[in-house]
Amino acid sequence: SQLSLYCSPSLPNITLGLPAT
Amino acid sequence: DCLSIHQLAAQGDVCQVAVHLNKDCSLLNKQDDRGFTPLMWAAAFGEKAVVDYLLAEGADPKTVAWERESALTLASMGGFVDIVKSLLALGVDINTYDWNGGTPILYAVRGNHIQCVQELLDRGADLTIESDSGYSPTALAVALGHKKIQKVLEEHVLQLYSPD
Repeated sequence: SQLSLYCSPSLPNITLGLPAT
Repeated sequence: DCLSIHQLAAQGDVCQVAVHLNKDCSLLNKQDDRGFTPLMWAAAFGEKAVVDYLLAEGADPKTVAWERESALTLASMGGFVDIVKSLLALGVDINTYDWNGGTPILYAVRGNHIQCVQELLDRGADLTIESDSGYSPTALAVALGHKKIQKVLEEHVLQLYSPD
């Protein structure tokens, strides 16, 4: 995730792009 | 002067953070519009000096933001192992989970931060907790191809079952 001073830090979707188990 | 206490914390400017807190001590645990405190911003940006300062001033390390993001998960995602250690020393929940079932160790695995993974394992992180999409830390390491982390996790499990 790109950190920016202009918006709250965010946590990414843990498994973005991975197939569902 | 235009930056919020959160942005100042993220910039690592301990002096400016101190000046602002001296003027208004309620800023210490002030949550922004997504529920993030200055401590969380500093943890996310890896600003250890600010993290230490805020904790010394009594900032609450256990506050979670609106989607349950925490300083520990933010530090784990960034691989900031010194900050992870400081937070764990204060008794924060090592298995805290957020909006997508993400735990600190899942984020450390996702970010490929081997030292963070090791620290969390040493402190007893639960390896059985899965994300909402069903990935355990080991499954995530395998899926992402993080082989060194996979090895660390597997060795940890082997040690758990070692007769010694």
